[in-house]
Amino acid sequence: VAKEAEKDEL
Amino acid sequence: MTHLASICLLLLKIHTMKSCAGVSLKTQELYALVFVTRYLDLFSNFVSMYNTIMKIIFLSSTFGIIWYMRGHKLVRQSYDKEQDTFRHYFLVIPCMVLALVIHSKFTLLEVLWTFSIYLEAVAILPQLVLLQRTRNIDNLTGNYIFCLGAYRALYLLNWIYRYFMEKNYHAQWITWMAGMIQTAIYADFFYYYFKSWKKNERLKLPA
Repeated sequence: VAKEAEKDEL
Repeated sequence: MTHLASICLLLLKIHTMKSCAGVSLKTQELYALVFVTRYLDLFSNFVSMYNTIMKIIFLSSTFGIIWYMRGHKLVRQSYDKEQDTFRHYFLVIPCMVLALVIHSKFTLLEVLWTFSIYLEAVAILPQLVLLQRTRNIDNLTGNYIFCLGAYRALYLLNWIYRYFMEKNYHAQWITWMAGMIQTAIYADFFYYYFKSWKKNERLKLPA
């Protein structure tokens, strides 16, 4: 499973 | 910053000219929906002060613009209601369905966040349709749309940079794909924008 990207963008 | 610039340009136009001619209320309302569904984590996911402040700016400025276009006596009169005919649900429903099918985690917040990514990619369409119907596109409106398109194109460059330079950066295919589509939708506009700029002519889109 691909690791979820951190939601640090707008 | 380019996104912020686009909002400043739009507010500058509306505030100084007291006119929203050539501006699509449909696109503004879609953007409001994008920001509301994306920034539901405003209080639960603290990234940085910058991130939080920008979220608040994007949310409040979009609602401010909508208020101007719907509620302000003078601005309201300049709205091209008959030309701005794109239906919200044409975009909202397919994006909702797509978010329910393609997402990375089936939770309410994640599906709504994914929906906002998909909707952002196409939210400009009502504005582009209206632009094509507008004869006299003023400079501020043209530059506003240019900045709105440019910020996603700049994100593409940033994603490439982050992918190669950041250790803990993970692939985010949903955002990447949607971002590429979003930028591609502007390709035609960019072409005519640069063409008119080079020739020093007023921006005009072919019918």
